[in-house]
Amino acid sequence: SASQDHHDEL
Amino acid sequence: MNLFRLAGDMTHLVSVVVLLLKIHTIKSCAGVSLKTQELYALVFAARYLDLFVHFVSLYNTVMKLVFLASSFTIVWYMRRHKIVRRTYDKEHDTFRHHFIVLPCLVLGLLLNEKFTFREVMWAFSIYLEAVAILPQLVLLQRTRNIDNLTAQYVFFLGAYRVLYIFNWIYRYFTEPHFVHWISWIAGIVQTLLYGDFFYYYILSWKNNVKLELPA
Repeated sequence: SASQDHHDEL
Repeated sequence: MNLFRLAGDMTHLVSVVVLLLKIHTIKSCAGVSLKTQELYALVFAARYLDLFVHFVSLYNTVMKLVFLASSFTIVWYMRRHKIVRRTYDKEHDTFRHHFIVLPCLVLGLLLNEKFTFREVMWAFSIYLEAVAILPQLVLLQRTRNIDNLTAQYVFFLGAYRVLYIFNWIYRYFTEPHFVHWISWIAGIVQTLLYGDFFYYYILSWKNNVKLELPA
């Protein structure tokens, strides 16, 4: 999913 | 989102709020390293480039804005505010932080998850955050009477990273292929840098004496 290759942590 | 990560984010938030309140209320930044604050502002600027292009959640966006606003506000207070700037311990805050920005940038270029501008900037921000506390720890060693709020600021800043390590352990065991070597290694290095501060902070708290870091 898109969020997979993005950093979801601050 | 797991409890460790939420607790970590809240602890991180508390640390910047404590510092901002201290500076805003008593109009003093004595014992606070401007260099560490500038490094943190740079960390957030480099890490949150995707703030408006990639929406993760309302929480994520709000927290990014809070961290960006608070870190730049603190730098502004320490550089520009006519009263606060006079309380800045300039002659003791001498850590050459430029010497850590460049190696972190080079490391970001060499070790990243994808060789794109945003990913290189993200890796750079992770490495930079790991060492951003150094000027502050050096200043604390040179500051005779460390005031409680500054010590609490550093303590919460270290505690948030400890909680993030628990968050990574939790996510590793609950999410398939959740592997982020860059964050993990940098996060562990960052936490280790707080090691002796934690030791002396807890000791001073237990013995109820003023915090003193050996030079």
